[in-house]
Amino acid sequence: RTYRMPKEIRVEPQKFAEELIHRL
Amino acid sequence: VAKSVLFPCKYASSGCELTVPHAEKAAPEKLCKFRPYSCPCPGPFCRWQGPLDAVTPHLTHQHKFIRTLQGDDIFFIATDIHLPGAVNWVMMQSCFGFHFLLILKKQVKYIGHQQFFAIVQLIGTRKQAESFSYQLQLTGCKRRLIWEATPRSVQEGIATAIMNSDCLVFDTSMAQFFTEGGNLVIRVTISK
Repeated sequence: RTYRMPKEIRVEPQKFAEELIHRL
Repeated sequence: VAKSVLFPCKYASSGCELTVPHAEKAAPEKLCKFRPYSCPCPGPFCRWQGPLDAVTPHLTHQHKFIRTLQGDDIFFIATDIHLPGAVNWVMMQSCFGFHFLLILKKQVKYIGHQQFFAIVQLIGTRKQAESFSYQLQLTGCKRRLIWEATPRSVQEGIATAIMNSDCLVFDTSMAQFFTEGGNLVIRVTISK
């Protein structure tokens, strides 16, 4: 049985304004 | 009179056929599969609600940054891990005929202490989620960190899991053992 390397995916960061909302 | 009459579930108009005495309505309504689902995308902006089968199309079309990868064993590469503040990395993994939402969240739980939380959610009911398990694995130089659990259902959300640390949790100092070139690689394996 041949080993197949798992596929990979690059996931970019999503920066939300949660911090700002917490500060308000 | 109310005690002797059977009442329809609150979500009868969406297709639920359950009828129960008034006093027993609350519990099944909480778990009703016809109950509208909220958008599981992390972030405070989306107020979308809809049926379960519309959740994946909603994520794909309205949250275009969420990409999907097929396969039960994948590498999730979170880029720019050092970005300050509250940050999310989100993607979908498709396998066994289901979609899973993978979330890596960086947030400040205690003042001055940033933590990462990684969790897998099934886009399905709680009952469907029970038949799966997932493993998250971080590998660094002679170090390995593994978390194994049952996926949450999007019905439940992840807020409680994060509050109770019922997910993979690590702080920024531990993250550095597994980070290379600003990227954190998480191997995600889902099994049935």
